[in-house]
Amino acid sequence: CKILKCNSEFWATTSGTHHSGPERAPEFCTALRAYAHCVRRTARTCRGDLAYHSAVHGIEDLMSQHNCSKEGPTSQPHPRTSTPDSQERSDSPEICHYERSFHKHTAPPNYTHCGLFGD
Amino acid sequence: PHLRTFGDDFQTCKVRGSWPLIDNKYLYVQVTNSPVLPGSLATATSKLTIIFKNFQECVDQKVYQAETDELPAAFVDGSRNGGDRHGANTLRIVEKMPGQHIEIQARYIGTTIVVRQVGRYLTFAVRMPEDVVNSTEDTENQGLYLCLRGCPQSERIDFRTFRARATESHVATGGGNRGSVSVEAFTYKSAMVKCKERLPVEDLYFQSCVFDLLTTGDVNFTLAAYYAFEDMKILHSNKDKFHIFERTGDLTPGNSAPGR
Repeated sequence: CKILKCNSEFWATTSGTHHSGPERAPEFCTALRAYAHCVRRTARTCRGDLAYHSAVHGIEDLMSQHNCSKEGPTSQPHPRTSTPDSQERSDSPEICHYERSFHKHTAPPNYTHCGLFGD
Repeated sequence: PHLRTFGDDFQTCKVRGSWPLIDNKYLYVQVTNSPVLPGSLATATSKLTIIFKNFQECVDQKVYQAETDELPAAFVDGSRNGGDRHGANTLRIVEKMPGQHIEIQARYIGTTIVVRQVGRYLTFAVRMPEDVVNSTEDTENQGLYLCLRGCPQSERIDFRTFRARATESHVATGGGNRGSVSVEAFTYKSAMVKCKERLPVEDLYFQSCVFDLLTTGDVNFTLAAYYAFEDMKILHSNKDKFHIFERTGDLTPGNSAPGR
């Protein structure tokens, strides 16, 4: 259960932006939504964990205190990365790109398929 | 379930319980198959465990687990990528259709996996480079690795004997209502008509569909065969082998290696 990772990420991103009053700092709401998204992902492995359930309730309280909407961005807009697939950091080591590292030595790899279905 | 191996052999196997579908240096996949009807020899996949072994500075070890009605879009530790290493994003889970269709991309080993739930059971498809396929730990020991070596002879079900019996008896075994699954009794002919709706070419995917309707009466298996064929078309690199047919006159029971 990785709930503590969510907690630390949230506190790390909001340490400078937390507003006590009801006025909502948009980045605080964004951080809250990201926190909620992170906590949701741990649901399966954290079910029954007190830290998980208090995080869920804490998020709801903070959301209503700051009038944050549940829908909205969960991360600050980043300058668009030039790589075609933003999911994949372009600086991943070469060894982690099979096709690239394979190409260097020989012809493209020969792919095969296996499938299992039905009864 | 029906198995198409990396070598394009096509087999229908009992393999009840847990069996290693893939077992090499980088990846371990285990399927758990349950009888489709109490006492039936025919089984289908109700649980799937995939272990991505940790790899250099790319990925930590990651475990993915799916079972009927539980097709998560995350690894068991809640993450959706390879962890904290530098190349972690070369392993990721993509949710195509919540609860029905996920894809796992393992770029560091050039591998793509598709897992679906169709009706009450799971389907699995993988595309993998040959040298990754053959990177088994123990080359001399012919361990079980169904995707590479197929099912043990004793676990195979032969279409032909089954079909002969089905055409003689004219009525299939399926029928009645089982829980949330609507089933009907098919004859060999009506099963062929139903399968033809989705699989117009009478290849081994079509034959599997007919077999499944006759043994279960559950029309969801028509979709399972259809999606298996669709996933194969996306993942297989040789379009001349999309359709494979039963080899006529082959002596080995239950083995339908690609015909001419």
